[in-house]
Amino acid sequence: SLTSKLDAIFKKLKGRGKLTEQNIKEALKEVRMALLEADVNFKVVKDFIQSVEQRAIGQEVMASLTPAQQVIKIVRDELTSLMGHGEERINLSGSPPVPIMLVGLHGCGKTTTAGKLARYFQERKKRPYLIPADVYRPAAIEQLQRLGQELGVDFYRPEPSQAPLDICLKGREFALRGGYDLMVIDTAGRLHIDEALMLELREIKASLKPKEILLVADAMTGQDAVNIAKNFNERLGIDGVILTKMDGDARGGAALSIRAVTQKPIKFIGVGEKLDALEVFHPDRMASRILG
Amino acid sequence: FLGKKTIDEGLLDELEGLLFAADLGVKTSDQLLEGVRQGLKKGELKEPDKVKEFIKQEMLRILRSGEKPLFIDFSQTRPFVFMVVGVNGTGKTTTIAKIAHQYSSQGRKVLIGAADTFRAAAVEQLEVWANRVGADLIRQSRGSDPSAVAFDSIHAAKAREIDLVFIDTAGRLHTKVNLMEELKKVKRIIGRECPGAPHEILLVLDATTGQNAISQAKLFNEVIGVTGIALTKLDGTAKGGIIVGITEELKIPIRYIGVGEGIDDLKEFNANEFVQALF
Ligand SMILES: Nc1nc2c(ncn2[C@@H]2O[C@H](COP(=O)(O)OP(=O)(O)OP(=O)(O)O)[C@@H](O)[C@H]2O)c(=O)[nH]1
Ligand SMILES: Nc1nc2c(ncn2[C@@H]2O[C@H](COP(=O)(O)OP(=O)(O)OP(=O)(O)O)[C@@H](O)[C@H]2O)c(=O)[nH]1
Ligand SMILES: [Mg+2]
Ligand SMILES: [Mg+2]
Repeated sequence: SLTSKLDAIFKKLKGRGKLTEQNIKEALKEVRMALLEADVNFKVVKDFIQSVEQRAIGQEVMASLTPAQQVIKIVRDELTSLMGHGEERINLSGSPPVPIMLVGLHGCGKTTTAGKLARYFQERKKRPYLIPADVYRPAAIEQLQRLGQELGVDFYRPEPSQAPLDICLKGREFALRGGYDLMVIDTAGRLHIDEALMLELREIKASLKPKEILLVADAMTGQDAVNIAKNFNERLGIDGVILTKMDGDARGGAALSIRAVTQKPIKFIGVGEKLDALEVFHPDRMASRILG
Repeated sequence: FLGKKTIDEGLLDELEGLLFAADLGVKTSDQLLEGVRQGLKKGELKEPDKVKEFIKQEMLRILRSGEKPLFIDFSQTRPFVFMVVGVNGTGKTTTIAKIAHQYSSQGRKVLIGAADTFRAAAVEQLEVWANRVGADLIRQSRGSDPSAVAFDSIHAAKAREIDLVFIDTAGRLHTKVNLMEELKKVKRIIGRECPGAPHEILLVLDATTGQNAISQAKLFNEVIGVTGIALTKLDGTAKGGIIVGITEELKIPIRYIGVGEGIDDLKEFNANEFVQALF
């Protein structure tokens, strides 16, 4: 673990007398390694280490009897504060049905997460409505409808060859008439570099003015997490993030990358394939997981 | 290259950045850069261009060993059985459709077994693809035993004189022991009903995945043995560099790369093109 690695380094260094700035920098190389092994973006790691170095080269570490623990504490605190505050709520202000839109790359878990969110609100005595706006993937609409059926949550039934924007507009009419509290819009997976599909999202945003545009991202995403998050945030604008597949053994460094480049909160994590597998995000737990 | 006239720490830093950005991962990047440092010490790499060339050649050396396309001799092996596996959402179902389409267009009779009996509309998704590529589909009700679907698929394939069978399995995290056990059973049933099968166990990896792809490949290989890899979503901005370390360590052939959502968006892996794209 990182703690044992740092302990070993400092044990070796303390034998040579007083700790120097160079000693601290050596120790931080281990931290850098841990973050890179966790898939945190290379540039984000560089910035992070620089900011931590400032604090770590202070007197408190140099004169400490337990420098390894001091460094770990500084790193962990810094990482946790970068992760955000946790317990971020979904914005349900405004007149119902409040629109929540899920976006992201292919296969990251949007449709499943739409089902999970519907269940989350149902548990809190709200009436959610599901809008399946993915017209491209075979049986995507059916997939969301099945999840709705499983939960007893109502959903819009698109016409054959109805376009995504129209599905959202007509879906909203139904949701309005039906007196639902919120609507969760599932969109098709798309590349952040696909101009036409990013435009499609902007059009839906302009028409429906979602209170929450949530980027759904896979916890095992590598260095590309910065490109994905930056582009979705710049070209569309996101209000928050849901990190999926956290039930695996990916360290999840993508979380730090996404936070660093968007400053948007991670609101939930997906922790399984079933519809009850949605948890609130805990910044301190994520920090520990990333550090390893 | 990188605007440098001399080789210095700055150049090595920039190189390192390039390797990391391409998702080569810590272990493989360190390995390649160590090779560079050795070359510099021995005075073998004198200009920045030579350094870049060295790294490229090293990667090519590793990846060429993985450049092994699948050649099926149907006169020897019929039906030829694919078992397609991988973690959730990597593109297994879509990749099956693409490969099936290739063989179906060559006049081969294809059958697909919908052994993802868990996920909502998994079978329906495959049904659409099977219709599009002209493949038979074997399915059972949702929640049924995937091994039962595999069993039915093998028997139907023999009865209908099918050339090629694809068993589509549910996405599963490699860390879920019970799900990996399920996969073992599917493989065992396939082998029992068709000795020698599955002839290709294809692991589908997503190019946007980071170093977790290494654990995925290792674990799937450990549990059921992987004979081929398909690397999908290379049409994005992710470079899929993690495949370098995987190839070096596990020596599994890289059969295909996925470059889009369409039925034709499948290519054979080419080491040269892959390395060019990284730089
Ligand atoms: N283990 C695990 N699997 C998940 C989680 N969230 C989603 N999945 C699985 O990931 C796969 C992809 O989920 P989908 O909901 O279809 O993903 P998507 O983003 O809608 O995919 P596209 O619409 O094709 O872009 C499915 O097998 C899901 O069951 C999670 O938190 N943990
Ligand atoms: N851009 C791009 N998208 C792809 C590629 N391959 C698959 N996809 C998309 O990735 C998403 C998931 O594909 P699936 O075939 O459902 O993946 P899967 O592994 O079968 O998913 P599960 O069965 O849920 O584990 C879909 O939106 C596909 O269209 C590819 O090469 N490029
Ligand atoms: Mg979907
Ligand atoms: Mg599938």
